[in-house]
This record gives sequence, structure tokens and C-alpha cells, in this order.
Amino acid sequence: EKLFVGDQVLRVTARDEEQIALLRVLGERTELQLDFWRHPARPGLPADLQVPFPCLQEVKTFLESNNISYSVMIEDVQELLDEEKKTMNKSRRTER
Amino acid sequence: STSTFDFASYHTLDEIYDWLNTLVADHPNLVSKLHIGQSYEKRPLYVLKFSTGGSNRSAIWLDTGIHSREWITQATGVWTANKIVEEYGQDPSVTAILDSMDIFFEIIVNPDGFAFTHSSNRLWRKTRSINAGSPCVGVDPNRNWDAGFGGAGSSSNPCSETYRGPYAHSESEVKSIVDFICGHGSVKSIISIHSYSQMLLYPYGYKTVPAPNHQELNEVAKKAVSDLAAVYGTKYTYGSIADTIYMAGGTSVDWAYDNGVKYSFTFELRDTGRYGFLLPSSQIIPTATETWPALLDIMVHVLEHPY
Repeated sequence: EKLFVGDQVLRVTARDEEQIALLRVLGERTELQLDFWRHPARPGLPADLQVPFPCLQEVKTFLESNNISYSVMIEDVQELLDEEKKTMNKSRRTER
Repeated sequence: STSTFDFASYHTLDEIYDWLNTLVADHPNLVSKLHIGQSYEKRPLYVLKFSTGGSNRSAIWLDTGIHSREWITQATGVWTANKIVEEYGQDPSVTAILDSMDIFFEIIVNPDGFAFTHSSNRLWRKTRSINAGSPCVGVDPNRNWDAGFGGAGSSSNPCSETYRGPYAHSESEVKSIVDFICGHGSVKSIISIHSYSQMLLYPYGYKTVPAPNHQELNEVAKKAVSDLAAVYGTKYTYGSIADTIYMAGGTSVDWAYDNGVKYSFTFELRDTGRYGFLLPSSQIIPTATETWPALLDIMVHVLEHPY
């Protein structure tokens, strides 16, 4: 089972087309294994980017050095997945 | 039975497939289950048919879960299917629609991907077909349709999340729907449900020119998102795919529109800004509840504007 411990999802808002292009270039770097949950589409629309833990620092540095604003939407993907699994198991045990 | 199913929880493929049988058993005069094909890993592809009888009726097609990790959509699909049977005979709009038209509803368009999200990788989006010559698995089934196939917003790289596949309709999950809709011949609307961006979109995605019915589709979308917002205040944007988000070749609604289905829409369900695809199950019923009046608006418009 694939684990996502420490992975974060960043909500990134590009200011202009140039920043959108930079995000696309970032997404094409296969070694980073980034996953756009929501693709960079146009200025002002948020893009959501799942970043594996080992690449977090590099990606955040890239965003900051290019003045691309972002916030952390999900601090730890695995924590949310564990919570989701717990909720499902609990629901299955509930008598209806 | 349908009265003991927990609509406020996420469920596995087997649980949902069992529930389809229960729904049919509980409402045999209204709902039947059609087997329209099989997935790459040979899982059955089921479509619910809501019909009050008559032959050669015009129809509305609904689908959820083409992207497997968008769990809120499959859950909304289950709730909505149940809502349709609950409201028939009660709600005048639902009753009028089903007295004249059939509704087809494929709740799990991508069962291989959905099963994979439960067993191995919660964040899997694509199908599970093997790509010759590549270690990467799967095709994005919403870039695989024969409408601007291979165009912008899709990838030729099998390792990409938006890999379009080797050729249009290469995925049996897509081809089965194409064959079904073409074979039916009188599908008047297709509404394909995704998550999460809070949008209601219509053709085109593969080109920027307005669709010939742009104005009408825009008016329908405007009313639908307004009625959706009236439930909990959730604000949706609306417009053509290309204008509102980005160019995307090979999508289902563009294929439908290019094949004569005028009322082609795609929803992106709610985004709380905190969870993405991992929307807590407590959000299922609110999401489905607010989506319902918007769906109904589109379906009523289709009923009242025959073509």
C-alpha cells in the first residue's frame, strides 16, 4: 500500500502567465514526482500541488525564489488518509 | 436494504455494487441495472436505468467517478440515485422528467481505479491498463475521448496523470459508454460529475471558440449554480471548459456535444480549500444535497427543450 507520510499539498496562486508557465515547467520535472490535484490554469485561480516529502524543500524554494505565493493546504497527506480510514472502519462497525 | 445503507460514509466498490442490487430490488418498477461492458481488469460496468416505461424514450445520462480518487463524486452519485427514486411521485419535476424520459446513471465509471484507491493507492486517478513499453500504468479516461484527442491539456507520456492513451477510446471504460450512447441514439443530455473546483462547465474544452449553443448552455449553468448556492452558499463558477479552466482535449462532454448531445455539462463539486480529494465523509450529504437542485435544473431544462 502506498504511503504518503510527510507529503504536503500546496495551494499555489500564480499572479500572471509567466508564473503559470513556471509552474508547468516545475510539473514536468518527473524526478520530483509532483501531482497537480488542480492544474495551474490561469492567473488568480488556485492550483493544488501534492509534493512528496523528500522534495518539499526544493519545491518551496522554487516557489519562493520566483515570488509565487502559496499556502499549505494539507500538512501531512498520510494523516488525513489515516483519519479517513478510521472513519470508514468506524462506520462499518456501526449497527444500522 | 436502501434504508440501512449509510449514505454519509465512503464505501468500497463491492459495497456500492451490492447497493445497486438493493436499489433495483426495492424499486423494480422504476430501476433496473444494465451491464454495458467490462473494465480493463474485467470488472463489470453497470448503469442504472430509471424508467417508468415506454420504448424509444429520450434520455439523460449521468456519470460519476471517471477519476477514481474523486471519492466525493461516487458518494454523491449513490446519494443522487437514491434521491431520484425517493422523489419520483413526490417531486413534480422528477416525476415529470421520468414520466417522459429515462435517466441512465453510471456511478462507478472507473471501477479498476476505484478498487485501486481502496486497496493500494488512495490518490489514483487513471484507469489501470498496462501501457506497452512503459513502467507506468493507466490512462486518464477523461482525455481518451474522440473529441480533440491528443490536443492541449493532455499528455502523450504514460507516466503523466493526464496521459491520453494510445488512441481515442482505447479504454474499455470509455468505449463502453461510447457504444452505449451511440447505440441508444436518443441521449439528449450528459452530465459528468467530478471534484473538486466548484465549477459547472460546458463545451468546448479542446478549442476556445464558443459552442454553437453557448448562450443557452451559459444560461442553464447560471441558473443551476445560483440554485446550488441557495442551499449552503457554495459559490460555483461556470462557463466553457477552455475559458474557465484550461484547454483540455479528449473529454467526455466535448465528445458528447460533437456527437449531437446538446446539453453536455460537467460538474466539479465542492472545494473547502482544506482537503482536496480527501474531503471528509461528513461532507458527502451536504455536497450531494446542494448539487441536487443544480442537477434538477439541467434535467428540467432538457425536458422542457426537446430537440
